Amino acid sequence: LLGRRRALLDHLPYDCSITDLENITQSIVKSHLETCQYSSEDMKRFTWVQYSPEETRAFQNKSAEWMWQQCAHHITNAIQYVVEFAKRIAGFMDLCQNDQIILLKAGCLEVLLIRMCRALNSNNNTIFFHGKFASPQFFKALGCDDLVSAVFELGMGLCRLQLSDEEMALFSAAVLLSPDRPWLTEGQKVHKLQEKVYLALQHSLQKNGASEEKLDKMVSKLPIMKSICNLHVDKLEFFRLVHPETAYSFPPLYREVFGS
Amino acid sequence: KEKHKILHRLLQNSTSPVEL
Repeated sequence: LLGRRRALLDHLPYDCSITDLENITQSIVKSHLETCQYSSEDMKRFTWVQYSPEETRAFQNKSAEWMWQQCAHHITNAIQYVVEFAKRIAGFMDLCQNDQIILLKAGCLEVLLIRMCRALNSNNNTIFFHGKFASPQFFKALGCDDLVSAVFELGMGLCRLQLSDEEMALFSAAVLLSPDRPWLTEGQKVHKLQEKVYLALQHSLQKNGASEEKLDKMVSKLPIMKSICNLHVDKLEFFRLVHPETAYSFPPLYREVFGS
Repeated sequence: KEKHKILHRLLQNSTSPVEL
């Protein structure tokens, strides 16, 4: 597929010029920046605010239910920004609403995982959570060490790629517009949109002198992202069995997106 | 539609998440 995309960039489809790709890039970057919860400048300001060992211990000693509630709340908040991002991608709102919902349900956590690298401090393996930077051990009360470490590992891998806002924006849009999500009614339309976004990403990488392998490295993260999303759903299902009432009190949007 | 009423609402309304 990637080889085909490279060839496509040399022989663009008849309905897509370099100017089109640059317009797509510009509009998606704008949407991304308008819907990011924190600007890069905000994150730089927060970088040195770490949880103390005492604060970390206090969070570790919270109940699983309390910690799940906090995380569900933060994820729900972040999902609302992803919905806004999707709405501003040219062509997304032209899809039927059934497909818009399928794409968001299937792709919003993957987009959050990409966006997460802005909230990571790769120097000390911490993530911005609840106002300060937290280590993986901070989330012990969730009882999901494997999920947490997989998320951190992916985040560090994405940080190593040093994605620019432009690359992050286009990659997020491409992931959201995955035509292989089950039950899509207009898969071909989604496929065409994704193709253009990937071409725009390829063009942007070439223009900015990125290495040939950067796109391959970005795309190679997709299976890990998918497995993290599946693991999250497994953990949620197990949590729901053990604490049905707490799970029922999670934000309705969270339950809607991650319900079966 | 009932199953995804919040997503429907978010997709339909024009407010930004900051205002929600």
